[in-house]
Amino acid sequence: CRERFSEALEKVAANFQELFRKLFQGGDVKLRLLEGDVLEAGLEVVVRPPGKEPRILSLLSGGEKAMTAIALIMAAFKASPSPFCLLDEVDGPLDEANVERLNMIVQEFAYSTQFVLITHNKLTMTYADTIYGVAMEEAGISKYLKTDLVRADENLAVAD
Amino acid sequence: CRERFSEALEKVAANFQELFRKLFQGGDVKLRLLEGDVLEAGLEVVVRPPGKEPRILSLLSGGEKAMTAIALIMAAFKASPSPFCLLDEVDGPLDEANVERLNMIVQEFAYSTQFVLITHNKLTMTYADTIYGVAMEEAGISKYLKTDLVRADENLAVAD
Amino acid sequence: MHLKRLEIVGFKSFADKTVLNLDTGVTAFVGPNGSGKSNIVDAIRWALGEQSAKRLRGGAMQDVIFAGSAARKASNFAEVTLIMDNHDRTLPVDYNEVAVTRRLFSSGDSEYLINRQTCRLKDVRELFLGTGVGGGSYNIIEQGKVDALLQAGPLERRRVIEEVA
Amino acid sequence: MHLKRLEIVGFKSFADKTVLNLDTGVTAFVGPNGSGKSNIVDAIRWALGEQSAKRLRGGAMQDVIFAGSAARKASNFAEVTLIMDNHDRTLPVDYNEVAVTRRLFSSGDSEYLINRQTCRLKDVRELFLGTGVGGGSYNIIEQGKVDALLQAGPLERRRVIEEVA
Ligand SMILES: Nc1ncnc2c1ncn2[C@@H]1O[C@H](COP(=O)(O)OP(=O)(O)OP(=O)(O)O)[C@@H](O)[C@H]1O
Ligand SMILES: Nc1ncnc2c1ncn2[C@@H]1O[C@H](COP(=O)(O)OP(=O)(O)OP(=O)(O)O)[C@@H](O)[C@H]1O
Ligand SMILES: [Mg+2]
Ligand SMILES: [Mg+2]
Repeated sequence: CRERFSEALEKVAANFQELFRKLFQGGDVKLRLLEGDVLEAGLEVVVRPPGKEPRILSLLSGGEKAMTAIALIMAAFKASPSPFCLLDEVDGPLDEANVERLNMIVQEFAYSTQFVLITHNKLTMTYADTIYGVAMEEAGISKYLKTDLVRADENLAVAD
Repeated sequence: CRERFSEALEKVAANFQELFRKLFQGGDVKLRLLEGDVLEAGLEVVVRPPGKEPRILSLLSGGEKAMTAIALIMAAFKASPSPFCLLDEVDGPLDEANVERLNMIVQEFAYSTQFVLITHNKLTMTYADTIYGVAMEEAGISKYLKTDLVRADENLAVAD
Repeated sequence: MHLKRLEIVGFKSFADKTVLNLDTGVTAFVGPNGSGKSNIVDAIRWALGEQSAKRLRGGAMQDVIFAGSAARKASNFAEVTLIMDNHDRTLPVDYNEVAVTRRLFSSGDSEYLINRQTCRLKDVRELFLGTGVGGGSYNIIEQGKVDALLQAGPLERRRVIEEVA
Repeated sequence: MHLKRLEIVGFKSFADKTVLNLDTGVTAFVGPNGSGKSNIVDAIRWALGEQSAKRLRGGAMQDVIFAGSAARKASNFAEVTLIMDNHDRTLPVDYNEVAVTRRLFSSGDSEYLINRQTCRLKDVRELFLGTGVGGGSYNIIEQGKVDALLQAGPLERRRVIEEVA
């Protein structure tokens, strides 16, 4: 058990650093075991965005925290792929460049994992293979319809 | 003291209903005192989006919660104007139609309150009187420059 | 394995029977605020055995049953079925398709079914064990909680590695 | 009354002296993730007397002092000045402009000043009493906390009415 945990930690930590660098285009992130027994000790995350000093997590910006969390989730997927992944408005706090990078990473993993994304971001919609519009034509009752980008654009503007 | 509290509550509750209806284009919201002494009892909020049944707050969607909270803040402003108001990415969870309505309300209050908005939303930027771009040309050091919509668009795409 | 089809009836704002066919690759759900997008995520988590009403944004578990609208009466049950494509036999059963169903009646009775046969929650959990789906896994990120994994304490973060191990 | 000018030096990522002139009406701050937009909000809240390091997203209050970058050393103090236009005499002092300054040295010493005269935190609080600014008021909504007012318990919500009363 100890061995398996240490091995998994090493793999995820290495993936975390690789994916963090991809998403931030540089910088470093460490995933370290705190003092104590391997089977009980907690994990510490130390982040250094490119060109900055290492920071405690809480001082990071909203977008930096979201991108770091996405790097960690994808690092775990890389170590042990999951059949599907649901992301509900994770692109909300991101600027345009980071929305682009998030979608590039999702595309990279989409060959081994099925992704379902909920989004209001038009850029993210352009990356999807399939788009479903969810609306309440009858008040209070949800329905959906398969749609494409052009109609999704209109839908969003009209449906309200 | 009791009288002033009850009077303030009545005013804010009435404003809350009015602003909620404006933001949701219908529906109802109640701001009620729970059982007990006026000076100690808590406040309950019951929300009914248009065409739906009244719901407990936690069942509302991300966007519905944000719009309800904005209606409450503006209701308090209407009862007792504040000289300035800072809103940090409150338009994040909103769809395009709700971003529009939020900005309409901000415009309405902008004659008596100074607003500072932090946003990634291009629609919100079109409503601002002044736009400042904040960037780190030197890594880790924040600077700002006054900019206009066209340059803000380029800045966002380029600055990263 | 992938999620091939989702059948929802009486769950939150999906009052009428709704069938969603999903492909592999990337699927996006878009739509106005309050239209029911996050309710789809809740439906999937519920069918996989979620036990906390609070994590489904409700007070009691009955809050997942369609509670009526201005024009409709409340439903008396909620039902969600996940149909997984199992050609690659990720799930340890010898079927090309595996359907996992959860039902809750307004009376409080609840049922779980695998391929239309009644079973226990424990059986659903065992079915997905080790696949990275279900339970406390990090493959479903709820709205507004993308950084919850980071903000959680050092011990919570261990769970990510334990899942992988 | 409105916020006319903001002067920041050594506060978080604003290492160099930065002067921001603000107009009435609506001002938008835009820019990439991590560029320092929310740090401006923190600077304003800090100058108004915020006492919780945690609400400024730090561990200790010294975390607001510029901690260095790849190419620069850390600063030894942070200073923020808010210059309010007071022609309408909203603030109970007989000046057209009121400057409120807060300073923190890496040694831990801190100072408050009103119009460049040293004062106590209590004086800053009294200056803004009843104006709807400063303290626990709802006129500053931090990132990701727009619905915090609603989610707070019933007793927390009372504060909104008490501010108004
Ligand atoms: N049991 C229920 N019966 C009927 N409607 C319900 C029930 N539970 C939740 N709802 C409704 O579902 C709506 C919320 O849906 P959901 O959270 O999926 O919205 P969303 O599409 O994710 O919106 P957003 O873009 O704002 O996040 C609410 O308006 C709520 O009233
Ligand atoms: N004391 C400090 N010294 C130097 N830099 C600091 C200090 N405190 C915070 N920072 C830096 O400030 C940055 C965060 O800035 P801020 O939260 O204002 O970003 P933002 O522009 O709001 O971004 P977003 O759009 O993602 O919300 C972080 O990268 C952090 O490292
Ligand atoms: Mg949602
Ligand atoms: Mg920010």
